[in-house]
Amino acid sequence: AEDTGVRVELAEEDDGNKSSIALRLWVEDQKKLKGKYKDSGAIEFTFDLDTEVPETVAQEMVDSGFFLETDVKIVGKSIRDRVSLIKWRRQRSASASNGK
Amino acid sequence: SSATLVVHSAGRRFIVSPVPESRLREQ
Repeated sequence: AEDTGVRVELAEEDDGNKSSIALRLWVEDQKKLKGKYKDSGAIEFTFDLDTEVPETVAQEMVDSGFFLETDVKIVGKSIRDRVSLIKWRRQRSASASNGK
Repeated sequence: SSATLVVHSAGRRFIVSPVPESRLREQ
């Protein structure tokens, strides 16, 4: 995935079944963002792979004061990239199981 | 550890905690 300066990782091991997963997000390289986030920490939240949209969570982070509106797209993209990877991994392991 | 809970009006819960030093990239 593209290096957005915002790191998103699983906050728990993915069991491959639950649609709701815990993610952790933090600013890894603030130079890639327009706002200054020197003192921000890691933000942990749950995300539903089936029903939720990454950009909505990014907007809620803006609303909550974690990010500036100007960076909402890059935060949304960072979440979207990680969510896509998680879904891809799940599909791959599902097709591997079916192939047996 | 010092974690802070922030609840968005839509109901989502954000738990904020310090990023471990080991996870921060060299600037």
